[in-house]
Amino acid sequence: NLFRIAGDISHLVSILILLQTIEKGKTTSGISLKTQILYVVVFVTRYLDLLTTYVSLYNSLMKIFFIASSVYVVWLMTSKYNKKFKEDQDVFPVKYLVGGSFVMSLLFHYKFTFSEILWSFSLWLEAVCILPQLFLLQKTGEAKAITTHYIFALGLYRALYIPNWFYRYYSENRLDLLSVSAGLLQTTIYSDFFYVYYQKVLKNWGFNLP
Amino acid sequence: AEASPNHDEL
Repeated sequence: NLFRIAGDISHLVSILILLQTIEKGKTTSGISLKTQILYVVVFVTRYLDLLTTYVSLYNSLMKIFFIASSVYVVWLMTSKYNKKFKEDQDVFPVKYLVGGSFVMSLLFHYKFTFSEILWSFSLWLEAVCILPQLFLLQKTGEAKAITTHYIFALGLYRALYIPNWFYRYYSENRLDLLSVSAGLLQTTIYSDFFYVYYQKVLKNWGFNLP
Repeated sequence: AEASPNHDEL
């Protein structure tokens, strides 16, 4: 359905924006390494089923892309552009995010199996793993416009999944309460950022016409 | 509705 496709595209676009930002500026300043490492964990734990179940070519290719690109970004940040990388401001206590997500996955899952627990863990972790990035943004005070576009596209992706879940509930009679709950939490975390982004975009491109 | 994980999603 349309929401699902739009969500996936916006997810794809967010990563392309991120890669382009890093390659063009030859720097990773303003980007949280912690958030990027958490994304590697999110994608690897969620897409373990790549090895066991086949959904579609589209599905497999996207999963491989998300795993590969997240690992690539971490490699860029830690190896290639390491010299220019300042980590002193990227100090969000990540252990609470990982620990909290793990507890949530033990409390909420569809089956008590290794892969289902990891899958649930990845949903909760994804919902909160932008926090170090938002924290860094707040600490540095200013951000390159491109970094905010990245966060916007990333937030939009899960927000678009919400109408997709409604659609699936009515058309396929399927309800994935775990995805919906984690997705709502994720969108809530982004909502403050969305508001600021919306205000700035309106200010810069809408009302300030000469 | 059938309560099950949407494993076909990303």
